[in-house]
Amino acid sequence: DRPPANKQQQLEWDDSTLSY
Amino acid sequence: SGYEIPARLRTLHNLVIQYAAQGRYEVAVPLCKQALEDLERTSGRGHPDVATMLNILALVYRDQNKYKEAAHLLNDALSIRESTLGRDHPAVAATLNNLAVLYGKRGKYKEAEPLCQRALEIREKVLGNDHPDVAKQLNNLALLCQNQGKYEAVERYYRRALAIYEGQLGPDNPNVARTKNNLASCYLKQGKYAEAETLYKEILTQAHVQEFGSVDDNHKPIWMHAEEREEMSKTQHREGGTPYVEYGGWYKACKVSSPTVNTTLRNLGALYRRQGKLEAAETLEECALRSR
Repeated sequence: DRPPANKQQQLEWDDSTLSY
Repeated sequence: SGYEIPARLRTLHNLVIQYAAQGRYEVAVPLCKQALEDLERTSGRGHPDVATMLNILALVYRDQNKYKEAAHLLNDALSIRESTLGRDHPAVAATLNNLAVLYGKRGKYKEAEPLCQRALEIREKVLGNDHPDVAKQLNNLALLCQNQGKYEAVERYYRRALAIYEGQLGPDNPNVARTKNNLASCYLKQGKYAEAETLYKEILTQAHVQEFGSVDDNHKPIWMHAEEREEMSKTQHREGGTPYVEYGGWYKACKVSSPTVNTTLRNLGALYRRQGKLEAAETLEECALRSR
């Protein structure tokens, strides 16, 4: 019973911090 | 907000990015620190430019996996932005989000969650409840909750994100499949295999519809082929093997279209395998291999 191939989910960085 | 990054900071930012990309942190960091010192002296510690510079340096630290140092800088940037731009400004939301990411990288999910929550509230207030950026924030929040095993919350957040993406960006938007995939992962963790299976099939059907326009007897999504092949292997004695089912070029289509579809093929394949549907599993796994 193989574990499902779940892609590693990553928290998403907000690049807009530099545009304010 | 009226605040614009001065040209010299933009230039400096680009320079720092280049050094960081080359791994030349020993150049990038002192450059940032010097600029920060100069800005603090000339503009004062609470100036928005200082916040921008703190952000730039935080990025360099983040790239070096120095999450603690990066978080320290972002906390300073946060206070400056809250006092200069107001507590409900998008820049404050962005900074809160990035702080949450840094905490998350260190496994501090419990500390990260309220920051992410506040970022969400700001975005809802500023952008409205159905804005795609709200969905993005929900996504991060869901992930933080997932790491704490708060599956009920995870489901709620992903469902909301999904509704926003579907409603605002349409069923073909890649974020829809991605979020469904994430939600399915959450179901799997709880042993809700049937719910996960439904979502995986939805993703594959949608990818099929996107490519062929419809589902009919001549144009079936790959999982229907897989299940038919499974049925055939059960009802017929296989002598010399079942002739290979042609997928109507479907796998070619999913090859370029998205890594999410590929992941979905493998995940649904694993679910089939779990149920002992080995032919069906192989069909999807083969398709995933071809499309990789």
